[in-house]
Amino acid sequence: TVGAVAIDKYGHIAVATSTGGMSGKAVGRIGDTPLIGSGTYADDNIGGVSTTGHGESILKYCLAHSIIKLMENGTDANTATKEAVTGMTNRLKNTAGAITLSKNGDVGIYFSSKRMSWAYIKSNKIFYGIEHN
Amino acid sequence: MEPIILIHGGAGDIPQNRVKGKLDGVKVAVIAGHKILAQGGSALDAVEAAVLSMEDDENFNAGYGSVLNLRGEVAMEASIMRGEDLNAGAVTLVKDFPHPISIAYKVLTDSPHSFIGGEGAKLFALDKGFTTVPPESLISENAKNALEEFLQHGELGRTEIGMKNEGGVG
Repeated sequence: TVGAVAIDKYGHIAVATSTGGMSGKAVGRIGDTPLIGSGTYADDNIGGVSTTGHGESILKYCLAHSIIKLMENGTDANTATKEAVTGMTNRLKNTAGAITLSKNGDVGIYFSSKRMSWAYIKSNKIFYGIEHN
Repeated sequence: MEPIILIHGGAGDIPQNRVKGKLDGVKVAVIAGHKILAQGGSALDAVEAAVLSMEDDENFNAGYGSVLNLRGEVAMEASIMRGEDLNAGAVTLVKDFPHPISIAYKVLTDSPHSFIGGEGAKLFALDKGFTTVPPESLISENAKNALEEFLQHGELGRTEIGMKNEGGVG
């Protein structure tokens, strides 16, 4: 799965997510990626989220919208991302990751899987990684 | 507002031999998206550009390089959402198109619906001017190997080969 969250100079937020799913999936299986609130969510008043990981768990937990609701209630982007991903993993015993951008431009990155590749550009500097810490 | 773009290239049990390709790929993709923002483009166009870049890159499970279903087919899905008005476009069970994210974008901009799947998504895409590609052109060696390994070991949910003991992948 791949995803992107951006905020433009007008303060508008957009999110995109795309995937091939999981290897060996059933014919006709649909995961979290195309489901708004699970794989993708954007709201200019709060922020944007794109998720990746175990699709059946992410869609049952509505992971993207869970992160947005935490932020709506005052949690910062990074804490909200970590709390929701951890909550999903604790409850459903499968792993996931998410990237989050708040309306103020705060970045959130967290994954409970072994690795997740990510990158962002802020203040004309590029940051990237794939390992924890 | 300072424009910012943040991307991911998938979470899971990514083996060491796939790390460099993924890091190189996310750097290329984030720059592609940032270029749009730096030129005054919209966040919507920026996220599409970043995802397009990764859909073309074999290192990622999207577009070319997507993993395979039990019949050995690529069946992709994508979604895109605009935070200004909560409008969204999504597609699923898309075959034979290299860029499902662009079809999802068209659902957002050129359709009264939000989510179209399967044969309907194909008809919609063709109606909007997208052209099909041979299905085998979207299949990478890594995807074939991953399916072969799944069929031998039966571990559902692995998008990468060479790693064991961790499910839950993107």
